[in-house]
Amino acid sequence: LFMKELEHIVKSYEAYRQALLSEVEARKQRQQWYA
Amino acid sequence: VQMRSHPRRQLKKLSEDSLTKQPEEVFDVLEKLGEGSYGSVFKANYKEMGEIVAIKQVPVESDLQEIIKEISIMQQCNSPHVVRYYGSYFKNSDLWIVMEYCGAGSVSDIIRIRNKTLTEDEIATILQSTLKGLEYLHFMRKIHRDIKAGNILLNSEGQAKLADFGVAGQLTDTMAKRNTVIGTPFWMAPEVIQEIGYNCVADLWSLGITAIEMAEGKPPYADIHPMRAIFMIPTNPPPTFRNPDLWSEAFQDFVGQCLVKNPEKRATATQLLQHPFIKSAKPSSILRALITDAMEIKLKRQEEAEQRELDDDDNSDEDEVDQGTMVRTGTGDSGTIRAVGSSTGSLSGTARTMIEHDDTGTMQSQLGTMVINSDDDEDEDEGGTMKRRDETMQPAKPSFLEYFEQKEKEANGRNDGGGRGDNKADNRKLPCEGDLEVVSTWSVEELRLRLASLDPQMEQEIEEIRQRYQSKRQPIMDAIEAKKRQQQNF
Repeated sequence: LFMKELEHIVKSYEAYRQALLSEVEARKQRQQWYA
Repeated sequence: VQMRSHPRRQLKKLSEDSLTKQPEEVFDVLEKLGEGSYGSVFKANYKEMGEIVAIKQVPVESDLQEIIKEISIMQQCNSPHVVRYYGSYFKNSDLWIVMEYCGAGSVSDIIRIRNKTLTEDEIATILQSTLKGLEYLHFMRKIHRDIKAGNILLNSEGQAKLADFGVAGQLTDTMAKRNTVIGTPFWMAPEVIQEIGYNCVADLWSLGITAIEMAEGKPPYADIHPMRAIFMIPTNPPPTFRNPDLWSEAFQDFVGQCLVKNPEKRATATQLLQHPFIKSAKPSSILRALITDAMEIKLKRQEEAEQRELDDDDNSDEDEVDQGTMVRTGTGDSGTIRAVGSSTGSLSGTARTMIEHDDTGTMQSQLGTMVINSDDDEDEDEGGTMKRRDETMQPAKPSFLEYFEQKEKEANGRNDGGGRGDNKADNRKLPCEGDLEVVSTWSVEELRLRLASLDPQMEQEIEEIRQRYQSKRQPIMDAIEAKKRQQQNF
């Protein structure tokens, strides 16, 4: 059960990290486009 | 062979001190007595008291649930007619179960070793002790479910004791009749075979079959295939002696009282103890001659086997030479039957006796204990723990999700649509899965802060659940540690 919860947390953070990175990348591209 | 002429000191349980030591410090293992249904049985000296005990060594990988059931039933019993349980040890990959030693072995061992069936007097004496054991067991609302000569042990004083509770069952008030097909086919009561539910008197049918077994050397139908016997037992009239003229009316009547097909009309152990055949039974001392005889033959064969081993490397099994002609004692002239020795030659004689009839017999019946329906379902139903386990198997929602949901609600309530005033990284929890669009509403600076705080935040969450599980685990670990301090013995 502990391992299940652990896996769930790690996966959630990973998904969140990817979302943040994608958003940072999108903003960067948007800035370049505006520039 | 030396016989004890005085009653033994009654060992009830191993001392606390003994249970904290390693088993080899407590016992001198003397010799292997045989193979039981789950492992090997050894004779050992309990050094502290100078008492001989039997130790069943069961590999841990075997069906521990059955073993635990057996231990539990023995542990609850306190009767001179039931084999006593003294304690258990875990040693490497084996469970050592220390039990009362019955020096003469099982009744079927004695018949096999001597190649002689028993006299009526001997049978009556054994049946009397066995009935006392069954009366006690049934009073405790337990069914043995595998009564046969192989599971009746004799100590060196000739007292018979019930053994091998591997398939025994406990009746509960809500489950007065069990419906698990269990036992050894030839000894099984019709109602057990028919799976119509049975209770304690099923053991009395098996006792009637055991009486015939002791008298004739084998149970009825032993010469036909067990699966065929299973169909015949419920359909045919109750079995009787092959040659009734050889047996007294009292004995025949006793067997007749046991072998009543309708369990409601079958006598109970208490009633059968009042039967004239049992009431007139002689004291257990009359069995001493037969026990001495069996032990001497066994000793002689052991010496011969050792001698043969010295002579050549051929590993002769005692059982392989044990194929002489079996003759009925007493009236004698009843034809000969040929007995093929047990495949185990065990102390407890735990079933699996192979009996072959006459020289032309083609049938070798495996008289092993069979379990058709498992008790597992019953146990689970009784335990009522499944639902609870299902609940706990659901992974709990991580605290961060709840926290974040709450935060998001607050943020939406403020309707600021972008970066919030409170940008402290340690307060940032994760958005819900599937709700990651929220990231698009944050400023670049906030995105970078959140990314930077991600790893410590995750580590913190992991530490929180680690601690939560540790607090759940600790009482269990403490209990295990307490057991370990007793060297896992009980």
